[in-house]
Amino acid sequence: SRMHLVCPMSMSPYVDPRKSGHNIWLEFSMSFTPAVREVVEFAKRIPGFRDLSQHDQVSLLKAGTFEVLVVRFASLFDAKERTVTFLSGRKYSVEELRSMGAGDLLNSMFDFSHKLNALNLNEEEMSLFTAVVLVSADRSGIENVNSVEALQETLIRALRSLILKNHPNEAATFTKLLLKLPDLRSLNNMHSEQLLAFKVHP
Amino acid sequence: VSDPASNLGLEDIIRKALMGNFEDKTE
Repeated sequence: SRMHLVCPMSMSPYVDPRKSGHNIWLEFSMSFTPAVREVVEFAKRIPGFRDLSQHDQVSLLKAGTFEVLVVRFASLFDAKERTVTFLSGRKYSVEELRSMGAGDLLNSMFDFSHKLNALNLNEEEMSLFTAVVLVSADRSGIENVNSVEALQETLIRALRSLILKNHPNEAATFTKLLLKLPDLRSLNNMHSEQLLAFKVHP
Repeated sequence: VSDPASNLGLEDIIRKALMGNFEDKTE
């Protein structure tokens, strides 16, 4: 039976059924591993992040990488055309992906992408928002919660001033951005385990 | 390249990238 890896970080959702699970993961890791590394490099550039303890840096990244990847790859989901662009650059329709077994995550990603893209953030705003997303990730593994909270407050204040400066007539933009955080958390809670654990379905 | 069937894979990648001594055999 045909196997599918319905994740836009792959070249294609179709996987060669003759390949072993491990080889399929190996191929997938060629794009997933650099994507995770990029999240780490991004985190390193967040002012104050490196001042956290190494343990807390790792904890935040473990908890927040999925959410940062969702924000980063939101642009692959075209809500108007109802297509997803895979790494090869080819677009696949929602119907095609559903026929391969894509389910709630696909719907949630379209919904999230549509709302985020509607805010028309520029690169600087998106970058600062992504930083807020990372430091707002689950804190159950954090040792020094106060320092993470202080960093989160600083970044949220910075995001607020940037949005109010750039979007003076759209006061709701900042509120809508903060409301994305629980959306990302529920996406994370519902779907990250399967993706981050790389369960390849035979 | 660590075993994909567990979250250890993600933590492994994060630690190496964070500590800056990432030896990426896949490249």
